[in-house]
Amino acid sequence: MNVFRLTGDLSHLAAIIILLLKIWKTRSCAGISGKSQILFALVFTTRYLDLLTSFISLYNTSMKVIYIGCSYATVYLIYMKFRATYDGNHDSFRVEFLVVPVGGLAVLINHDFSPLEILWTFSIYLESVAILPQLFMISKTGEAETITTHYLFCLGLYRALYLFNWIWRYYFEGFFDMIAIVAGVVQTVLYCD
Amino acid sequence: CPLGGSKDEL
Repeated sequence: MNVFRLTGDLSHLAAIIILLLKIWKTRSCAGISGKSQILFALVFTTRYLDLLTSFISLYNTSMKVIYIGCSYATVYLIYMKFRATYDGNHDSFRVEFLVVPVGGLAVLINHDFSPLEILWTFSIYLESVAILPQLFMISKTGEAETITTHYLFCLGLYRALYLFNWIWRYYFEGFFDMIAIVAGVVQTVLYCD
Repeated sequence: CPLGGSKDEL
């Protein structure tokens, strides 16, 4: 664990909590792309299946449970509890144009052709484009509430910090994961705008 | 950590 990864995880956690609280307190999900939130829930589900198979640390396990819990809670709030405030007309990004190519790429380019590894690779590729429906929705509505921009900033910051974490780990541990790094660069670039 | 991927990361 290094400072970049810890601050990255905390920034990610902050983004997830900011969004959840915003929807809960305002009792509205106006301006929020439900499709992006579904994609994030899918990212966490496919990435954290190893919760069932391996224990790395209390921090690792608890953060994974919190991420999965909050992402499904957010999806629930958007599509169930505050469904009336969901702006489906502007949330019109065709997510199948993301999921299908990402799924294909995960089968073609991965570290190991095993189910868990392919699902992990799928989640890495999907996470790098999961925000597109949200960015698309903001471009259509032409506006983003202040809290949504804070959410996007924290979310963008998290993967940018992970890039520094990977530089750190390569330099000090000789460790690097090209798939995570390339997807992380793509993800960070998408947030820059 | 397991083969390849950075599985100790979130």
